[in-house]
Amino acid sequence: FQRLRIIQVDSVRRWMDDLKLMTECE
Amino acid sequence: RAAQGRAYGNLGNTHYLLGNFRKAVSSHEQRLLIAREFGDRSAERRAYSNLGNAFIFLGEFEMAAEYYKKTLQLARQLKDRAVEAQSCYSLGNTYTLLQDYEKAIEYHLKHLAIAQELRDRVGEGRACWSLGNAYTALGNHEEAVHFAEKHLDISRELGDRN
Repeated sequence: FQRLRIIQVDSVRRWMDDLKLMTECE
Repeated sequence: RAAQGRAYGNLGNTHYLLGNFRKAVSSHEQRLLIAREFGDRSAERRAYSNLGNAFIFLGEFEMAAEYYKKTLQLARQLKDRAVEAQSCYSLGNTYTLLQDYEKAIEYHLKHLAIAQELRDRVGEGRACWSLGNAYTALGNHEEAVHFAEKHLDISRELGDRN
């Protein structure tokens, strides 16, 4: 169960890594 | 006043990239006010996206979800399918952070449908990855395997070894 929880967070973590540099420019 | 709006938008983005998320929110709120004054719906849509992103890093996921929903609504009005897909993906991830997996699935499925329509294989792969994880969290292992297999197929096709 713990391992599944870690995998589950991984796709969100990847999204957040991309999001850090994502800005909608003027 | 229009230039002031653009300056607020640029300031908000710079604060965001520096990790100053409170200041980013303040600037984007100002940008939003000016966009509304001018009836500039594209600028309004951008401000909603930027506000949603900043609230994610502030850990205020409900606020992020509200702004992403506004982004989605405007993307539909503006008939921008790529932005619509991106908003659905953001909402799916935000509801995963909120541990509301049913809603996460709802939005990831919407993202998947648009990614397929736009023939965006990277987006489709990410949607399948996210769906596999959300179904796993709900204990729906059949659906989880289905999407994990689709994710594997697409990753192979794209040469994504990771």
